[in-house]
Order: sequence, then C-alpha cells, then structure tokens
Amino acid sequence: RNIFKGKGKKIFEEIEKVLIEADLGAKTVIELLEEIKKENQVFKSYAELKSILKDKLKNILNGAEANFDLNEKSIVLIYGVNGVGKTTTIAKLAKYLSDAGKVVALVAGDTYRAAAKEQLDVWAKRLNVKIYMQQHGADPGAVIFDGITAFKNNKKLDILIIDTGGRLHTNENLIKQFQKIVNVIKKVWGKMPNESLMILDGTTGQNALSQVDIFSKVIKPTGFIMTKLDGTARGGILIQLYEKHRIPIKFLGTGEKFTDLEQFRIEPFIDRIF
Amino acid sequence: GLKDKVNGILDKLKGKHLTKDYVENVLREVRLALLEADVHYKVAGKFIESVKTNIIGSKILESLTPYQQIIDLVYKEFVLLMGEEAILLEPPKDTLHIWEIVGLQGSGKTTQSAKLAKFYKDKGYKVLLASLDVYRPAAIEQLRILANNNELDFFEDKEKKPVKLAKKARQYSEKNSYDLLILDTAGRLHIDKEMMKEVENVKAAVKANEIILVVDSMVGQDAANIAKEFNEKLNITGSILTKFDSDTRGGAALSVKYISQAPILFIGIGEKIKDIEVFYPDRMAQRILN
Ligand SMILES: Nc1nc2c(ncn2[C@@H]2O[C@H](COP(=O)(O)OP(=O)(O)OP(=O)(O)O)[C@@H](O)[C@H]2O)c(=O)[nH]1
Ligand SMILES: Nc1nc2c(ncn2[C@@H]2O[C@H](COP(=O)(O)OP(=O)(O)OP(=O)(O)O)[C@@H](O)[C@H]2O)c(=O)[nH]1
Ligand SMILES: [Mg+2]
Ligand SMILES: [Mg+2]
Repeated sequence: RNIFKGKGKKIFEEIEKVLIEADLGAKTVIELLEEIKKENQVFKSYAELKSILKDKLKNILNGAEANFDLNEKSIVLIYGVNGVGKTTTIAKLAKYLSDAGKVVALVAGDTYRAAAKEQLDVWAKRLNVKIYMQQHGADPGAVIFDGITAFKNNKKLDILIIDTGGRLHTNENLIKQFQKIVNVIKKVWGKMPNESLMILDGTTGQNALSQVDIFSKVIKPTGFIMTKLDGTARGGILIQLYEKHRIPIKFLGTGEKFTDLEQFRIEPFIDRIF
Repeated sequence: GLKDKVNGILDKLKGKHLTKDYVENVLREVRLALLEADVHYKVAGKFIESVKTNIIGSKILESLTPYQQIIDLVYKEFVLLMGEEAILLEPPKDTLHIWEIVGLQGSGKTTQSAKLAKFYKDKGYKVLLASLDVYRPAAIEQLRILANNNELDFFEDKEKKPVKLAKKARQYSEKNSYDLLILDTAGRLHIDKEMMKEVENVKAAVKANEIILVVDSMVGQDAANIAKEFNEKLNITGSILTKFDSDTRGGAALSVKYISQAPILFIGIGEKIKDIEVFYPDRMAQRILN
C-alpha cells in the first residue's frame, strides 16, 4: 500500500506547505519529508505525520536550550542587523537580570543612528540602571572602552550590557568596525564578552543564514535571541541555524515591553511551527 | 542562482524530446528557487501556474529553442507580476497630499519617511514631516534629528494622541501651504486589532492620499501575512522594500506586490538620507531569479 500516492500525497503536500510557511526553508522541508519516505514511516492521518515531524524537529533541536546564568561580574555584547530589536532586548535583559538581584549597567554603543543613545537612555531611566554614553558620532570602540573601564572600577555593578548599532553583514566597513569593537573588548576586559548574543528578527527568512555566517567570522555567538515572535512569523529558520552552527537559543522576544522576554523552550517552539 | 539551475536542467534536456514531464521538472526547480528566495508558498505556486498556462498556450513544446523560451516566459511573467515599469509618484504641487507610512516594527519607516521628504524636497515640493509614534522611546526625537540634519521641515506639537496629532499636522500643512505631508507611524503588528484600528482612524481623519507599506526585504514567508492584513484594513496604495543593500534575494517583494497589487514605489538601499531608489521591476526580476 503506497502511502505516497493519493491521500498520503495530499497529507505530505499539506504539511510541506505548513513547514515552508514557517520559514524552515524549502530544501530542508523536502529533505525531512524524503527521510520519512526512506524510513518507511507509517502514518494514517495528518495528525500522525505531524507527530512524526515534531519528533524529528525535537531531535534536531536537541541541546538548543541554554541557560543565561551570569554568576560573576560579566559583560554581555548585543549585536545584529538593523531594526531586529537589539536596543529593546537590552531593556528586557536588564529587567530580567535586575529581577534576579543583579546590578546592571548599560553602554550606548550605537553612536551613529539618530536618537539611538536617547532611546536606550529612556529604558535606563525606566529600569533605574546606570548608562554610559557619550556624544553623537563618538567612536563606538572608545565609548565601549570607557564604559567597560568604568564598569571594572565600580564594585557595585554586576553586569554590563553593551548596545551596538545595527549593521548589515554585507557592509564591509561596518563589519570591520564590529571587529574593532570586539578587539577593544578583548583588550580592556582581558577576554571575550561573557555572553555575545546575536539578535535575530523572527520575521527574517533565509537571509538569517547569511547574517549568522558573516557575523560568526568576527565572533562566535554564545547564543541567539529571536524577537518579534508575538506576530505571525514562526521563526523556523532557527532549525537550519541550529543544525549548522549548534548555537543555543537563549530567549525569545514576544513584544515591546521590557517584560516581553521568554526563555527558549524546544517543545512550545516546535508546537508553534505547526 | 535560479538562472544556473534552470540552465543546468535544460542542458540535461538538450537533444531530448521536450515532453510535458520535462517542463514540469523545470518548473519544479523554478518554484524551489523562488521559495529559497523567500517568495511566499502560495505566491510561488500561483506564479508557476501562470507560467505553465503560458507555456501550454505558446506551443513551446514544438519550438526549436524551447529552453530559452521557457526562461523568457518565466522572466516575462515575473516582470508582469512585479509591475511592468517603474512608478514615480508625482502629485501636483498646488494641493496638499498626505502620505501615511505604515508597517511592522523595525522595518525602516522612520528612516524611509525622512528619505522620502528629502527626495521630494529636491524635486521642488514643500514637504512637512510628522511623527505619530508616541510609543517608542525617542521615536519622535529620531525623526526630528533626521529632519534637522537634512534641513527638512518637522511638525512639532505636544499632542499625545496619534489621530489628533495627525489632524493638527494636516491643519498646519494647509495653513502653511505644504504640498506634501509625510506621516511616520509607530511600528505595529498586523494582528494587533487596536493598533490597526489606529492607522485606519488616522487615514480617515486626515483623508490620506497614499498609504505606503514599508517592508524589510529580509522578511521571509510572513511578508504575505503582513501585506494581506495591511491591505485589507487600509487599502495599501504603494510599498517600499527596505534594506535591499543586504544580500537577501528579496522574495518578500514579490509576495507583497502579488497580494497588495499596489506598486512597489521605492527600495531602501542604506541608512543615509540619499539611500532610496525608485523601484525598477526588471532589475528585481534579475535579483530574485538570479
Ligand atoms: N512586536 C515586537 N516588537 C519588538 C520586539 N522587539 C523589538 N520590537 C520593536 O522593534 C522595533 C525596533 O527595535 P529596536 O530595539 O530599536 O531595534 P534595534 O535592533 O536596536 O534597531 P537599530 O538599532 O536601529 O538597528 C521597535 O519598535 C521595538 O519596539 C518583539 O519582540 N516584538
Ligand atoms: N542598511 C539599511 N538600513 C536601513 C534601511 N532603512 C532603515 N534602515 C535601518 O534600519 C533600522 C530601523 O529603521 P527605523 O527607521 O528606525 O525603522 P522603523 O520602521 O521606523 O522602526 P519602528 O518605528 O520601531 O517600527 C535603523 O537602524 C535604520 O538605520 C535600509 O534601506 N538599509
Ligand atoms: Mg538599536
Ligand atoms: Mg520608527
């Protein structure tokens, strides 16, 4: 009995549509469905095929959950392409850490975009955390150097979160600037940031792969945060990303308030894909 | 890219008798390339169906150069879908025109609003910029700075309600004989009922002439959902695809055009005030298909 003709074919097509629309990527979806065919898995309904696929995806994402524990004086570097939610996510992380009893400070490392430091400053005031910033147009490396130096000398502060300007991975000058920022941090902190979190927009399609490839050449992320999953996008690109890079996903952004941050959990994430 | 893939398939077909099966195989590869370029599943399907219909109608199977003809048909269908020529909005200069700029969070609305103002000021229009984003920290400040840095007029008012603020901007524009009022709005989710109602109310309150949807060109399948909801609620009259200076294939552009039917007016190609270009459909065809 060939399940891949007739009703079986319909079910395959239906689930192919669901997974592609979740941004898993067409090639990835086709490979997954080919695997199921090769494995001769038996399914009598859409629900059964869905359950087989959920298990496959859970297997792929095995290990993708990770904690965000900063138990020593730490620096957190935040970066990513333009408009993904870096500055807002920093506010959320500051809230998360403050609630956990940490004393947080921020560095306004985006010295280029209009009102970037003003935007972070509003969040700093709302959260009652210290913020290091300088005049518009200052060298970001210098601002970050000064921020880290002050942070090191301030015994009261536990965590320093560094905001950087949005930059496209295709902009060579901005990637070079980012490399300089990382070098400055290594120099003044004596090591890599304790956490280097690349922020990904949940609505991004296959371009996320190129973003991660290029940014990873400068610094390997310790984790991802995927934002804007309170919309209709399902963030399926994380599956290809995890398969390729094995970088954990620490949090998901689910809104514009500083409380809209959730820990990444594999099961609910996969459930949402379907 | 797609061009190489299809040429690869067609090379395998050289010398073979071109059957319906072979055409199906070629189109399957084209569809896959569209999906990999982030074109929405349904849009890619519809596109392939149209090409298939045209292939059947065009007796391509009997031609001497079927391969090239299939490529040509795909390309033609593409340009048809994207809009056949560049559309430059050029409202008459003697009456006030109001453009409402809408879209998802972070798509580039504020930056594009400033770019549009500069673009049209350079064309001799008297342009006023106004921000209705009373939510995002320092959003109004962001547009104010962009305006001041580029000698663009910026509307200032203490009003905190977006609809009232829009009305006041309109009144001010009329009183001061502006040709063009550009209203930057806050980023919002297409599924946020209240926020969608807000931009509908703004549109009605000022009788906006254009509703321009700003979409990040790196967006994946969600572009279709975004375009559908914004179009149903607001009747989009044009769109701008931003961050086209990235290496995204930009399939979102095809989805937005197909679903909204509104012309893609401009593309954003950088963060600077000059980084805006009129959209040329045939250039986009090459980008998505290549
Ligand atoms: N709905 C939703 N909106 C978000 C989320 N995270 C951020 N945003 C919104 O996305 C927009 C951009 O956020 P920013 O924090 O300015 O993004 P950014 O990466 O710092 O931007 P640049 O510095 O300009 O590159 C703002 O309107 C935020 O409120 C999220 O999880 N959900
Ligand atoms: N490289 C590039 N960056 C862009 C382009 N358009 C906007 N940006 C950047 O994208 C980020 C977001 O732009 P904004 O104009 O703040 O986006 P927005 O839609 O107004 O954001 P919200 O008001 O929070 O919804 C900023 O860092 C901009 O400089 C573009 O065409 N290319
Ligand atoms: Mg920012
Ligand atoms: Mg804005």
